[in-house]
Amino acid sequence: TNFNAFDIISLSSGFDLSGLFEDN
Amino acid sequence: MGCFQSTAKRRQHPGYEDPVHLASQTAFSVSEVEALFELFKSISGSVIDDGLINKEEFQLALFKNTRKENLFANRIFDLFDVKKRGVIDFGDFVRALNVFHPNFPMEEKIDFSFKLYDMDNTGFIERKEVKQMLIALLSESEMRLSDETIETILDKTFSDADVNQDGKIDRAEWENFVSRNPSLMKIMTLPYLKDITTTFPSFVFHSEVDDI
Repeated sequence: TNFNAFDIISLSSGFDLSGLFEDN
Repeated sequence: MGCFQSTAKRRQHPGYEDPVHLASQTAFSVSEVEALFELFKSISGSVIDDGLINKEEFQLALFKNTRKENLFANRIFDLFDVKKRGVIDFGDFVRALNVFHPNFPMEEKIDFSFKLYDMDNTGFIERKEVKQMLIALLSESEMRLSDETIETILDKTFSDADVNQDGKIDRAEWENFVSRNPSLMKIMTLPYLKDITTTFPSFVFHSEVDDI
């Protein structure tokens, strides 16, 4: 595999903060 | 314009800080800090209207439901919660978002990302932590990898990142590793923070800010 673990981890939706700015 | 709230009432919010002061500490303008306060009010009042964001409200804002447990969102929340009270006040909220601003110094972004992955706060990113995060991500995305493949990915990662081969990644090794893998820092910059008042007009509309 050519991926490192952090490449994979950084795909998490938990890091996408754009939801904070959308209507609640 | 919009729904008016007096400055005196705003000051009743725990952690409310003068926007001019917050703007002077961050890459945000005064009007952007004012707009962020409108956003903060909306999120902090979504479950318990106490002027503070708890973990449930943070998850609700991110995912639009409170049942989606996410290790990484929890970790981001923990780092936003600077005072370690289990809640985020307005000052913490603005200063933490500032870390993700395109103009925030890369050196400090690297520092934040290191803390993000150092889940046990030992000063090192340990193999067991990386394995835990990897398994959490695979579970989140419903991907299945054999244990052997996971160990191979960890072996490769640590042979690249852990220069002194002591089984854990220290701060200097992390900086060196991300400088060779700059894509890893993409999550630390939210380009739209440079222009929040036009990118996300829905919450700005209710602000009383005049200069936007």
